[in-house]
This record gives sequence, C-alpha cells and structure tokens, in this order.
Amino acid sequence: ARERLQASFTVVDGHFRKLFDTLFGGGEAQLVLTDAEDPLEAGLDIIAKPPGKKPQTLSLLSGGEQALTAMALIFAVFLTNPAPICVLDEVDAPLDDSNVERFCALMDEMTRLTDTRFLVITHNPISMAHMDRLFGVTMAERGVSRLVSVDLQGAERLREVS
Amino acid sequence: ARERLQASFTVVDGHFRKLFDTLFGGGEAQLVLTDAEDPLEAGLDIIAKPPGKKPQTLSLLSGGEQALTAMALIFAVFLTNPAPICVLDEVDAPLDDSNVERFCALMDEMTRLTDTRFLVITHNPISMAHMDRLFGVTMAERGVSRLVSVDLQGAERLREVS
Amino acid sequence: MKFNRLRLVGFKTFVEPTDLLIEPGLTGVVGPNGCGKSNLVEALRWVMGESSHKAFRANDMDDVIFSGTTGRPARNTAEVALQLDNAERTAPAGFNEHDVLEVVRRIDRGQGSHYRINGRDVRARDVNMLFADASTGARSPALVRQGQIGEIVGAKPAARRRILEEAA
Amino acid sequence: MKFNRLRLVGFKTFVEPTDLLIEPGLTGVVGPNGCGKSNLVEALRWVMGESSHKAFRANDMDDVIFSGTTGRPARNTAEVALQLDNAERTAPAGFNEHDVLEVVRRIDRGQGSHYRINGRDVRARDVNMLFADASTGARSPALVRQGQIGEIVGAKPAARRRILEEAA
Ligand SMILES: Nc1ncnc2c1ncn2[C@@H]1O[C@H](COP(=O)(O)OP(=O)(O)OP(=O)(O)O)[C@@H](O)[C@H]1O
Ligand SMILES: Nc1ncnc2c1ncn2[C@@H]1O[C@H](COP(=O)(O)OP(=O)(O)OP(=O)(O)O)[C@@H](O)[C@H]1O
Ligand SMILES: [Mg+2]
Ligand SMILES: [Mg+2]
Repeated sequence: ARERLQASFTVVDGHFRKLFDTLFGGGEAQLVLTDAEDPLEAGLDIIAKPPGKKPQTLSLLSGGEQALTAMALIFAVFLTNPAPICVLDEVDAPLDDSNVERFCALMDEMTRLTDTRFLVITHNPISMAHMDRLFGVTMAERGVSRLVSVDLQGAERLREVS
Repeated sequence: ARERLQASFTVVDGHFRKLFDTLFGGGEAQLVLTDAEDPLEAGLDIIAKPPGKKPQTLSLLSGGEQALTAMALIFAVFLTNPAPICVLDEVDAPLDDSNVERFCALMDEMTRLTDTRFLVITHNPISMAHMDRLFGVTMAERGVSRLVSVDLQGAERLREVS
Repeated sequence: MKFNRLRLVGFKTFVEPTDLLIEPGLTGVVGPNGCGKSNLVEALRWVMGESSHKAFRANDMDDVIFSGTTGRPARNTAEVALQLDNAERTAPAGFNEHDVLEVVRRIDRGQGSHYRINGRDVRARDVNMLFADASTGARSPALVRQGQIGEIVGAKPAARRRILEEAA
Repeated sequence: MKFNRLRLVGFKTFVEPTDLLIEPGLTGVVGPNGCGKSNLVEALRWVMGESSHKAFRANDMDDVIFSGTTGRPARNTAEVALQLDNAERTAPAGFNEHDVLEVVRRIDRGQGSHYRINGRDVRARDVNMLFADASTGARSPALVRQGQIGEIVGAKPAARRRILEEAA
C-alpha cells in the first residue's frame, strides 16, 4: 500500500507542478508527503510560491491563491485517470477576473487532452461566456426547479434574479 | 450566566427574524437554543423558510441561502451592540446578483441606523458600485502591496488583473 | 463510456420530469441562489449509487424526495435515470451488448432505493462497479461539490492525503 | 470613539508606509487575489491587540513582519498605528484628555510586541480594554474574516452559540 501511495504521489506531483505554473502564470509549487509509521497517518502538505513571492505553506496564502492551488491539486489527480464526466460546483467563487480567465483556459486545455464532458455551475459572467452551451435553472414557481436552454449571447445580459 | 444567555438570545432572535425577512424579501426564520444541562453545551440552531419553501434546518439550504442566513445572524448580533467599525471580507462571494443588491441595501440601512464605519472587501462589481468610496490594493511590485484611491466611475470598467 | 443524459422526476426541487442533455466540451449551469443547481449535481451522484444520505445535505435518504411547497403536496417517490453511450463496449459482461445503457435509481418513501440497468433489477454495488470500471462514480475526485475546495484547503494533512488515494 | 486612520509599515505585504483613511459610510477595498486586502484587515485586528498568531494565518507572531520577496530583503520590525477620534471623551481615565488617540503596536523579530497609546507605553490588556469599552476589539463579531460565514454555517451548534455570547 505504501509503494502504491508513493507511486501515485509522484505522478500527481508531476501534474500538480505543471498545473500550478499554468494557473499562476509562473511560480512553483510542490506536494509534500509527510512520513509516518502508519501509512494511514501520512499527510499531504503543499508548499506554494506564487510568482515573485517566497515559498509558503498553503495556509499562509490568500483566499484566492489557496483556491487556485487546491484546483491544481484536483486537476492533477484528475489527469492521472481522466473521468468521462467532471462536475465543478461554483469553484470559481473566490477568484478575481484574471484568475477566472486562467481557470477557463485550463478547462479548455482539459477538453483538448481528454474526452471528458464538463458540467460547470457558476455565478461568474466570465465563466459563463467561456461555456460551449448554457442551461439555466429557474424557479418561476417557488420551490420548483425547471431547466431551460440559455442562449450564449443572452448570457451577456443575464441578470440572476431570485 | 444562563439568564444572560437567554436574554441576549431573545434580543438577537428579534433582530434576526427582521433581517432574514429583509434579506430574503419574505419568508421566515428563527433561532433555536437547544437546551443542555450545562449552559456551556447549549447549541444554537437555525430553522429557515425562504419565501415559498418549507422550513428547513440551515444545513439543507443552498450555498447562497446559507450565507445570507448566516449574514442575518451576524448583523443581528451587531445590532444589539453596534461597533464603531465593521469589516466584511468577501462575504458576498456566494451570492447571486439580486442577493448582492439586498446585501448592499442592508448595509445602507445599517449606516442610517448607526454611526458605524464599514470596510467592505469585495470582488463583486455590484458591491463596488454601492460604496461611498473605493481603495484599490495593487502589487505593481510583486509581493509588495500599495494602496491607491479608485474613482467610482473607474470601477465600472475596473478589471481585476493579477 | 460517455454520459449523455440525466433525467429527473421528484428529486428534491425537480418535481416535474426534467432532462439535462450532456454534450461534449463545457456545459454551464446558471441561475439564482436556491434555484436547484446543486440539486442537479446531487442527482447525478445519487444515480451513480451514493449510499450515504449525508452526501445529500439530508438527515435521511427520503429527504431527497420532493417534500412539497406552500403550493404543492410532497411526493412519495423520486427517480433519476442516467443514459450512457456504450459504443466502445466497455461495460461489464451482462450489460455489454447494448449501444446505450440506462441506469435508473428510484426511491420510495420508507422503502429504500431500487436500481435497474436497461430495465433489469440490479444491486447498488453493481451500479458502483459499473462506474468504477469507467474511472468515475459517486466518489470520483472529478465531482467537486460546492465548498469542497475550501474543505481541501482547510483539511488536516492526513485527510488531504486521501485525495491521492482516489488517484492510486 | 471613531476610527479615523490605519497606518502600516512592514506589516506583511505592506512593507512601505501606507495610510488607510476610514471615513463615514461604506468604504470598499478591491484588488486581485493575493494583493493584500485581507492583510489590511489583519493589521486592524493586530493593532487592537489580538495575541494569537493563529488569527493571522501564521505559525509565529514574527510571521506578520514583511518576510521579503525575490526582489527585497525581509524586515525585522513591523508597526501599525490606529488613529481614533475621542471628541466624545469616552476613553478610559488617563487617556481621556485628548481629542485624538493613537494606538500603536510594534513587533521586533524575536522580541515580541510593544504597545503605546499617545506615545506612552501600555500593556496589551490596556489596549484590549480601551476597545472593549467602545464595543469593539480584535474579537468583535463585526469583524468578519474571509471564510468566516462558511465556518458559521458549518459549525457545530455549541460553537455557533458562542456568537451569541459576544452579544451578551
Ligand atoms: N426534498 C426536497 N424537496 C423540496 N425542496 C428541497 C428538497 N431538498 C432541498 N430542497 C430545496 O432546494 C434548495 C437548494 O437548492 P440548491 O442547493 O440546488 O440551490 P443552488 O441553485 O445550488 O443555489 P446556490 O447558488 O445558492 O448554491 C433549498 O432551498 C432547499 O430548500
Ligand atoms: N510576512 C509576510 N511577508 C510578505 N508577504 C506575506 C507575509 N504574510 C503573507 N504574505 C503574502 O500575502 C499574500 C496574501 O495577501 P492577502 O491574503 O491579503 O490577499 P487578498 O488580497 O486578500 O487576496 P484574496 O482576494 O485572494 O483573498 C500572500 O501571497 C502571502 O504570501
Ligand atoms: Mg449550489
Ligand atoms: Mg483575502
């Protein structure tokens, strides 16, 4: 079990470093497997160095930097064994505009590298504009959901009104 | 200690119900003090009924509904003893556009009811447009923050670029 | 295996029959707070065989059945169907002679869940294995719940390591 | 008591002297991820006398001192000053004959923090009490940290009850 964890760790770490560089437009990061007698007690730490800054453990980064770093980890695991479907529920919430653009560029890259179909739940107009198609969930009747097709041009003027 | 907790509970609950109604444009909610032998083990639960829906415990609501409900609790506590300064760091992140508008309307109401000065950290253009003034934090030199005044009209075209 | 279509009826706020077509590339889902977007995501994990009610912000699995509104009565059953493309014939023996697979999960209030694949009764574990063999499933790391990024960031190192095990 | 101005030097990413004027009404603070907005908020709690390094996403209180970048060396001291309006004379005796109060906290690497009010050395608890008497302070429920709303939502009922005690 220990060798398998070490082996998958190395593969994930490889993807993670490349994805961090892509999402941050530079900088460096690495996964750290903290050893323990019992492999079940081993821990996964992350050291990240955004461009121009000094390397720090994940907990010292900003809210958006932490989210982007965790996203690199999630996609690194994904790339080791791409699933036919990937669903992302509001992962872009803490990101500023340029990081949302990078997140979208990453998803475009994933659709080129894999056959995975993506379902992206978002409130962010930049993410919406990057989608190949949009579905709106509405509650014209309170407490009852309906699904409607949303035209991508209409999304430019889409106002979320509850 | 038990009587004091009960007394402050009643005051906070009163504010909470009104604030929930304001933030959700209707519906009802209440705070529930779960009794325990030891007053230090008493718990605070929240039952919330957004307009048109059935009452549910906080954990069954949507992400945005939970955030809005927690915000009503925070402001309810605030109103029992208004502080001279209130700082809100990205509390609008999970809210859709119309709920951000309600959050802003609530802050306007707070400035009318109290002398409190508000510092609102946000990525949301709707919140930005509601502010009386804006400061931008920039990092032209990587890793070094500087504060600049941002003109409110400029905020309309403000693009957050890291 | 490709995911084609999710069909819901009576599942949480989707009381009326609803079809979500899943096409290649990026499909966005938008709408105001509380309108049902995360419920849609939960329906997908549910039909893939998630057995813990906690994964559905619920105190009991029956809580995923439409519980009524001020204008409508509660339902007593919920059903979600997932249509899969099996042209590559990667399904387990017994289900592998069809181009299309339909996995259906149904719950009846007070009576638990039933599963069918192409109309035939199966057990929950058959459904779990079907998806596991296709590198997906209710616990797939590619299904990122609302708030899960924050959980990863705040997690103890040992809990975070478990993410790696999903990859192993 | 009114909050007028926050002045920082050497505090986290604010290595250069920085003035934040706090005027009546709503003041917005904007900028990209990682540019320093939350650091600014932390400086306010820090000068109000927060003694736990954990409140600053730090492993040691020295971590709030500018630790350098690839282009600049680290500093060895950080100072934050908070200017308060005391026209209503609500300050404790000994500090109450002035229109303006300035609370200053300074930390020197390896030597801990020093506090001054209007130039006079005081203890951390004097600073804590000054703000407590004005219904504020580093632990004020009106200071909502990034992610704190999510913590309240996910908190165990007993932990949530503590919010009420801030009001009592
Ligand atoms: N069994 C049920 N029957 C009816 N309504 C339900 C049921 N379970 C949950 N709900 C309702 O579904 C709503 C939550 O929907 P959901 O979490 O999908 O919203 P959302 O679109 O993801 O919103 P957000 O943008 O805030 O995350 C809640 O208002 C809740 O009351
Ligand atoms: N002592 C220090 N010296 C230098 N830089 C530091 C120090 N402590 C923290 N930082 C840096 O400050 C940055 C975090 O800033 P902050 O949390 O204020 O960002 P933010 O503007 O709130 O971003 P977000 O929008 O993502 O929340 C991190 O990149 C971190 O490396
Ligand atoms: Mg949701
Ligand atoms: Mg921040």
